[in-house]
Amino acid sequence: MNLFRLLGDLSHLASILVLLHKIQTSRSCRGISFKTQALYVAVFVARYLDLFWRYISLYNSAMKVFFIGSSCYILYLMKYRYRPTNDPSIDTFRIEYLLVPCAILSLIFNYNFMPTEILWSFSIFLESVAILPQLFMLQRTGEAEAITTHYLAALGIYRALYIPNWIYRYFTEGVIDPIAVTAGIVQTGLYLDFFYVYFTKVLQGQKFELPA
Amino acid sequence: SATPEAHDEL
Repeated sequence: MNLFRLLGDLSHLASILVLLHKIQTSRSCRGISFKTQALYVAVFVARYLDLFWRYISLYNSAMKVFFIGSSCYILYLMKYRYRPTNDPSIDTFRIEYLLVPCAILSLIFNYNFMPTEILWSFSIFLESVAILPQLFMLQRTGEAEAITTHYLAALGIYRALYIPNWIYRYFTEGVIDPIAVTAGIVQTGLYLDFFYVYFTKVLQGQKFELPA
Repeated sequence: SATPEAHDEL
């Protein structure tokens, strides 16, 4: 565990707490893509169910339980408790365009051709693009509440911090994980446009608005 | 262990 990874994980944790806070205090899930949240449940279940057969540390297991639990809870909030505030008509990204290529890629690129490893690869590939329905929705509406942008920023910073973590691990442990690194770079890249608007507008106190 | 297959990252 190095500082980049710890801060990355804490940023991931913070992003979910920010999202829960936004939903609970505004009693609304307006502006949040149900499809992206559903994809995260798929990502976490596919990757973290290994907590039943792979023990790494208490920290690792506790985080896995938290991510599976909180993502399912968010789906529940969106689907049931705050259902009237969820507008599927603007959440129109076709997720089969993500699921099918990720499934094919995971059959080709994995560390061992066995179900658990294929699921692991699938979750890595799917996580890298799971934010697309959310970004697509943002693009369509052209604006977002500040709190929603804080959620997205924390989520983007999480993966961005994993990159120096991998560089650090390469030099200190000699280990390199090509699947995670490639997908991680793609994932971070998807946030670049968002980061630009976030850092130049939202953090300067302006509203998050995309140019028409 | 520090191999990619160890999957020790979140």
